[in-house]
Order: sequence, then C-alpha cells, then structure tokens
Amino acid sequence: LAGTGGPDGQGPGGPSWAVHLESLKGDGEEETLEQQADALAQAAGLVNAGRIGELQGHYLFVQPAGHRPALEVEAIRQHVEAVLAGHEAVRWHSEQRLLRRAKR
Amino acid sequence: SVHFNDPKYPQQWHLNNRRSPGRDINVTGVWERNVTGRGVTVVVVDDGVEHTIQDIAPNYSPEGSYDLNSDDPDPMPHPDVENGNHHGTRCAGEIAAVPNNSFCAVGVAYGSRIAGIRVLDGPLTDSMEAVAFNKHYQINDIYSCSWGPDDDGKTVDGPHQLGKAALQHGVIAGRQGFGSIFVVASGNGGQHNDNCNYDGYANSIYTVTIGAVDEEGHMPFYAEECASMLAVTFSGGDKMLRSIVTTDWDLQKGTGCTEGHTGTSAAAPLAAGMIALMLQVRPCLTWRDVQHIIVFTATRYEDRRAEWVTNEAGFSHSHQHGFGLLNAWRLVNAAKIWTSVPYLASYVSPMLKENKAIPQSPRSLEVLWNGIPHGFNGLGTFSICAMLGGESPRDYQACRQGMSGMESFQVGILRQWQLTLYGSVWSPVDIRDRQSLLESAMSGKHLHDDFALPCPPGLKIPEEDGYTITPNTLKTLVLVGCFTVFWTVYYMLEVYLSQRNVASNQVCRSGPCHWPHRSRKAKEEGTELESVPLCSSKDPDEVETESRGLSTASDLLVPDLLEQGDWSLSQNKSTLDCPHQHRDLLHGKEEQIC
Repeated sequence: LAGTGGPDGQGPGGPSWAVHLESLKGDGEEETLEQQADALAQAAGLVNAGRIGELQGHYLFVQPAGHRPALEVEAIRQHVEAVLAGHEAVRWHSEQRLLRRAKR
Repeated sequence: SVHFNDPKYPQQWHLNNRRSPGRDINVTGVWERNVTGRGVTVVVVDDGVEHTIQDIAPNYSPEGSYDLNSDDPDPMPHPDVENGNHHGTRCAGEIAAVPNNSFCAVGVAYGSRIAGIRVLDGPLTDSMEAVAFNKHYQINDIYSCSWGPDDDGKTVDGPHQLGKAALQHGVIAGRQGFGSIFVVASGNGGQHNDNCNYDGYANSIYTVTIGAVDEEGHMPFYAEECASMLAVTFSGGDKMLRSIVTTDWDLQKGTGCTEGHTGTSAAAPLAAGMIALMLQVRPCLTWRDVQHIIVFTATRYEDRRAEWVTNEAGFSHSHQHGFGLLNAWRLVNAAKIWTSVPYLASYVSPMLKENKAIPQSPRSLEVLWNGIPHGFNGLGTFSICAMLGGESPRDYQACRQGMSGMESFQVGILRQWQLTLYGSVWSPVDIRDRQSLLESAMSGKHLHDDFALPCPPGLKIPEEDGYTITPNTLKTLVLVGCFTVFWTVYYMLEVYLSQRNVASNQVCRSGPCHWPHRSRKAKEEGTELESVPLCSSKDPDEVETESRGLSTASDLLVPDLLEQGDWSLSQNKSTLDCPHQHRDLLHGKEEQIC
C-alpha cells in the first residue's frame, strides 16, 4: 500500500499545503502567480516548492527542512491555516495527507 | 497467420485462445493488418517499470517517464522486502512486450511505446497524484492505473481536490487537446462484498473503468459489482483457471516472465493496449469518443449471473460486466470510421431539500425525483446507508461507523440531494444510425492504410514543467564547475609567474648577465642541467638581422648539450648577451636561434 492513510499521515517531508491562488488577469500571469506564491509561502513561514504539475495557479508549500517537536508543528499548522484562510488571493487550500492506495 | 517465437506466447490465452476459441480479446486479425499501436505511448502509473528487461527495453519511452517517489527521471522499481514491486513491470509487459525476441511474451500493442511513472512505492499525497496524472501529458496518450483505494468493503475514497483537477485538466488539455485517456482498474473487493460505486476513480466520468472476467467469462471471486464499469476483459480466475501470462521483472525472485498475473490489475492494461490500437488507426479520437466506442462495441454474452438490462438507448448493461466484453477487432474497426460524438452534456436536477429521518433497517427512506421523463425505473435508485452513499450491501461497513457509541445512536437525517447526469445529446435515431454504420465496418473492409477519414491536427500545448534539473545533476554541474575554476586559476597563475621570470631575465639584454653560480666541476663534467629556451631553425640571412639583437646561451651550449642529450627544456628562458657569434657554429648550417 502506498503511504499510510488517515489524519495523522503527513506528506513525505513533513506537513505540506496545496494552495490554489486566484489567477490574476493580464500578461505574465504565470510569473505573477509565482511571485505571489513565494510571498504567501514566506508569510506563512513555508517554502514554495513550485507549481503542482500542470495545474495553473496550484502551488505546494512545504516546511523548511529540519526536525521539529510535535507541539511546535501543531503551532505552525495553526499559524499556516490562519494565514492561508485569511489571504484574499487564496481560492482553496488543503494540508496534504497521505493517501492509502492498493495495487489491484 | 501470426506466429511469434516468444516461448510463452502459446500460453497467452488472452491473446489467442486455442483451448477455448473465442475466449480471448480477438486481436490477431488486427495485428495481421499491421495495427500494433505504432505511434502511441502508454504510461503505466504504478510502482515502477523495469525498462531494461529484454521484452520492454526496445519499446521504452524515457521521455514519457518519471519517478515521483525519488524525484528523478528513471522509474526503475526498487526491490523491497515483500518482493512486491514487480506490479508495474507486469502491467507494462501486457501492453507492449516485444514479439519475436525469443523472450517470454507478447504485448497487446507491441508496436506502441511504453513509459513508467513510479508513484506507488512510497508516501502518496493528493498533489503527487495530480502531478502523476498530467506528467508528460503531451507525450503520454494513455495512463494505465491498476490501483485504487482500499477494497476492504469499508473505504469510501477517490481522487481528492488536486487529483480531480488533474483528471479534468488531462481530458481538456492532454494529448494535444484530444484528452488523455485514463484507464483504471475496477475494485478487487469481491470477497468483502465491496462495490466500486464507493471508488471515486472508478466512477469518475473522466476514467475508463475496466473490470475482469475469468477464462470462462464469469465474474471472478475477487471482482466487485460496479454501475460505472464501462466494460470487462480477461484476467485470472480461481485456482482451476489460468491467469495472465506476461513479462515480469528479473530482480529478486523475478525471472523476467510470469504466468500468475491476475486481479483487475491484469485487465486494465489489456484495455489500455486495445485503446492504443484504436489510437493508431485514428489518433484524433477524443477521450469521449473512446468511451463511446467501448460502449457501442462491447459484446454482451450469456452469463446467467450477469443480470443484463437493456436501457432506453438500446445498450445492454450489467453491474458485473458493464456494457460487455472488450473485443479488439470491433474496437479498432469502429475507431477507423468513427466521427466525433457531440460535446459532453450534463443534466442537473435542482437541489432537492428533504430533511427526512433515515429510519433504521430493515425500514428504509425512499425519495423520488421524477423531473426526468424516463421509461424505465432503475435510473436513479440509490440506497443511502447513513451518510455514505451508494448502492450495495456493505456487510463490513456498519452504518453506525464513525458515529459515537451505539447507545447514543441518532437517526440519520437526509438534508438535501441533487442528481447530475452526464452524457451526449443523441436521439435514438442517431444511435441506431451509428450502430448500423459500425456493424457494416466489422467486416474489416476499411482496415487498411488507403482508407482514412480526415483527422484534425491536435493543439500545440507546451508542457509547462520544462526540464527541471534534478539535484544530482545540479551537484555534478557544481562540482565540475568548481574543478574547472580551480584549474583555470592555477594555470593562469603559473603562466603569469613564468612570464614574470622571463621578464626579469630579459633585463639582462641591455647589460652583462650574471649567471647564477655554477660549479666548474659540474660544468666540466657536463652534468649540469641547463634550462635553455626552445630553439627553432631559421635560415642564415634572417638570422643575420635577428642575431644582432638576440644572443642566447643556446648558441654557446647547443653542441655539447646536443651531444650529451641530457638537457631539459622548460618554460623559463635564460638568455646571455654573447660578445660575438661563433662563426663556426654558423658555418654552413642553419643556426639555431631562440
């Protein structure tokens, strides 16, 4: 089975968040979104790991490398949720959980 | 008339069943007409593909592959303790194993290109799935996925937000705008009385959901019913029946060949291979054309347990076999003459507010919406079990699952519901016309290269992810860069210092030079090592003008050094101001000057 599902399962490198940013109209849309994603990741204390595949406006934010105690991780999680939920350019965001998938 | 020297080809009953004629995918006639999947790329999204194995290497497509578990371009499987990461390689072999290489087996579309995306061998998140579904989606035409949520009879899961967005993006922009073809395996939860209505990959409208039947055409013990299964094809059955023979990995206990591939995992790649044959004869088929051709050509056959129903459009359907058994000959001949279906249409009911209590079984709550005129019941019968929807007895899923303890069990409330139907706006006449057109093509009269309907070119859609340098490549480049810089600095320094030496020696030209102290003894013995500049030969008159200004030690030393042969040449030139030339040195021969 790939991964161990359930609420405690976190992504491969610790907590990470997928974010869908409101795409701004106009030329150079992609790099503006990229810059916006960088700024938002920084504001949330995360690192922008780049666009998710081919999905325009979807970015993956990960925690900077380094091990942290569970309490601190929880505090970070709440801070990130507050920042992402409160940002007007964020159309959707979700913390990434491990999915259980079985070969058939 | 098709003969291959692959040792296991005779056992590949699913390709050509000599023991029970007709119990196969009916593909040899297609091969005889040179339809082998040429020009089509199928990617196996799984635990890796051992692309170095003989049966796969010649058809392997590195440009369509990637390893999302290790984040590098090579999807080679990693051996693990359970010796389990052979799954992707087996699926790849079913699709594109090379024929006539005297090795193992033959693939359904043995002329197609096969790629691998390794994603199941490690932690998997929604964003990773989204990347996988659109990876190299202008190169990969068909994504074969023989996996899904747990088939434990309790799990309700499917693509999450990003995975769903990627499936939608894939059918809109994939394959030059014709739409990626996502083939998924129906569930293996038969023993848990599972039903793939609870599996979001299987009942997504963007996927081609394929179920399995055994060599006798029955639903195997492991298979589960599913309303959204499009069709079935062959796989292993119980112990008495043959499984699928295909290429295997040769790592750990692997021998490169297996006779034990089974489950719905073995059925989905066969369907992916047949779709590759269709795309060879008609590359501009859209993702919906492929689904419609499957529905129009799948064959109903007698299976007393199948409970076939004929719907208003005249198609036979069963929850065990979908619209019937896939048939490569019918699929390819239909593809050859297919004209595109109307755009996807959806019919959405209003949000129906109920706020009714769901009584405990055996009583039930029934709600109707008869806004859709339809002639037969069964279109929208749902049995809602607590808050989890779907029609199937879920023995393993106590409806109280997830609620607080039994004693405080509250009756469930159905707040509201909505029905959305997806399909094509076709009249019964359109459908009958298309069916008769197809039947006339089943003779194979169009299946030759001279016949081809016009096929619009696809869109040029750039793959946004470009080439990202992997960390390993980056490290190598940095290392080489540093090495180059270091040697450049060292060499510059050396040249500079040696030039400086020469410059300091040049000063002697204008006045007498003082050689560093040399022992007379060494000189007499001629053992001293002299560094003299390289000499080049010049003709005498040139020398005349040159020698006046230039006098070098070599003129003095050349004869004895030459004789002794133990001279060392180096960069630092040393010159002497000689009061006069030794004429005899010049006598009759070219003078050596520096």
